[in-house]
Amino acid sequence: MSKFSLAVHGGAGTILPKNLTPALEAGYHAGLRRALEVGQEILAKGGSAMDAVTASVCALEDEPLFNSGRGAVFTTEGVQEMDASVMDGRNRMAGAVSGIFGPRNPIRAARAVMENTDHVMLIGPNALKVARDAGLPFEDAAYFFTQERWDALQSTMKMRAEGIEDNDPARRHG
Amino acid sequence: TVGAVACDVNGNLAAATSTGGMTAKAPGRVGDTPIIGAGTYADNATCAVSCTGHGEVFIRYTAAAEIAARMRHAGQSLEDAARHVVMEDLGKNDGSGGLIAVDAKGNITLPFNCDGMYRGSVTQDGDFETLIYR
Repeated sequence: MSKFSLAVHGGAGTILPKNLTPALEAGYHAGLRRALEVGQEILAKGGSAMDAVTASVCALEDEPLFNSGRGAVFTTEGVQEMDASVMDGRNRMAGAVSGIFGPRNPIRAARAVMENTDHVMLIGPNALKVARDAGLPFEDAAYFFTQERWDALQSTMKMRAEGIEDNDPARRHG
Repeated sequence: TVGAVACDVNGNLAAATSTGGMTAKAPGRVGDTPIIGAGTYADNATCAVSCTGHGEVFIRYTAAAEIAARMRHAGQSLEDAARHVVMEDLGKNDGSGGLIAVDAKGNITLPFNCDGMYRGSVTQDGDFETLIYR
């Protein structure tokens, strides 16, 4: 028997350190903690690493503070495109989806690709079909929209229109 | 971008990563998150890895799989392999960001080469930790 362990990361899109208020910072800590707790609960009961990472990422996708699922950032065209992947260390099985919109938890769509198809990555309509066939919940645009992400898009587009160069690497992070 | 890596009581590893991409990205642009070996990787013989950062550079350096390769071929520890990839391969080539990784002994490492990374970990001993900056 091994000792279990779990780690998570939760990126917040374009947010610079100077804009991080104490309240916002507390929200990020709480969101990370929740993601750890759901995964830890699975591992403590002898559950699999795959189930733990899936549950933890679902918790992060459900939290609008983080840039994935609900709270995902917007493209230049004002839409959201989501990517996700999973890999199982037992057998190198893997699943991924890219450029999708609709499944509440893109990570579960990626896992459905791994478990229910012969493929590793699917995009577009066929990725969504795999998610639907797996019975995964879908949400509409209102569920995924957050004002903060929309404002960040407008701010970035305005900077670009004004020719302002921003070399802050944080803007290139997901 | 969000992600998780885990080692269970049977020594099995897994990794998961999910993202909305970059703010104001070009439609159709895909970063490292869904690319197996770049943003996500798991193999019980070495490690499980989930990355976050400047995706194009993580893809060019196959960041996640490179950590496993260093462990497998060079006999490096998880921490040494991850640190090299983040600080040298990525950090010296405009690849800002970081990653989380775990090995089959349950060791965890969370290196990053930028101002901060929103991250957390828990062990079987129940030691919860969440961090943003160094």
